[in-house]
Amino acid sequence: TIGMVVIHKTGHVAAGTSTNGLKFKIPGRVGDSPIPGAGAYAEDMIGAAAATGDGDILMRFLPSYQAVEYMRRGDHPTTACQKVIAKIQKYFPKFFGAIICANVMGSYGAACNKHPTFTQFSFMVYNSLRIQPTEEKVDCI
Amino acid sequence: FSPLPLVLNTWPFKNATDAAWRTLVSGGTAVDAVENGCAVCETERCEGTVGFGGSPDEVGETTLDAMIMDGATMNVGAVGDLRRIKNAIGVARRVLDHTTHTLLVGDSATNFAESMGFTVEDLSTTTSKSLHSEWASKNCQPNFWRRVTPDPSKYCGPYKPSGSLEWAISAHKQVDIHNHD
Repeated sequence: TIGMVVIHKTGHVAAGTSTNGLKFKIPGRVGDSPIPGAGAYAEDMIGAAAATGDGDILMRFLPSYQAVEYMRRGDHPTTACQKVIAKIQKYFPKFFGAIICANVMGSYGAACNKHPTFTQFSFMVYNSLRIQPTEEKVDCI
Repeated sequence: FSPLPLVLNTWPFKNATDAAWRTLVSGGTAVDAVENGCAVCETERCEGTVGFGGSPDEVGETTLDAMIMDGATMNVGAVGDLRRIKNAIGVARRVLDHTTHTLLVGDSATNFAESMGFTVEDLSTTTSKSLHSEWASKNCQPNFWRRVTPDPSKYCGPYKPSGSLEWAISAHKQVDIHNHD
């Protein structure tokens, strides 16, 4: 899956996802990716977020919507992402998932749920301070 | 000094990031950038987790999900379980631009895509067929069934509901960095 967040220089915000889902899913199964607020969410004046992982779990928590709401209340994108992961952890400690968050000021962050096979999450960043796309990593929590 | 514009995407899919950035630099909107960035992943298939030829379902078919959201208007276009169309994010964009709906699914989404000018084609590849054959040869392991008979941790379907309350398989063990939404 790819989840993408774009903040235009005017402050206009958009987000999106594209995926072929899980291997060997039951035919007809749809994950979180095409669900607004789950796979991704965007709101001008606030920011945007996109989630990735086990869509059957993620979609139950509307993580992208929740992250944007945290940012609306003033949380830094990193904090917003971490709060979302922490919420899901309470119910599914071993879930596979990560989220990226960005606000209209251009700040961004990411978070992921740590388990033995997933300790770091890689994501890509490109902004006006860089001359090329840059891979960044966060330690899962 | 403003760090805007900003492109951020999950996983180390560099070419998608670059495509979105180039869209912005050439005067495109944020929505254009998301569409073009995700479309690159659909073409390149991004580690097999996006686009055609990846993640076959139980019958060996690849289906696609995609969504695009405009934060200025709160308009959304999305497709789920899209069959036989490669450019899922493009179809989602058409849902956003040319309908007042939010999400189209399955064969009806395919029909919509065809009416919008998208090519209907097989999404399977040698790789996806091989993946599915290997899975079937291993008694359909792993799978996402529970509380059915025959025992889904040992046998293929078709399945019927059973009275057992046991979880046959933990889904957590099946979803990882190579297999995700």
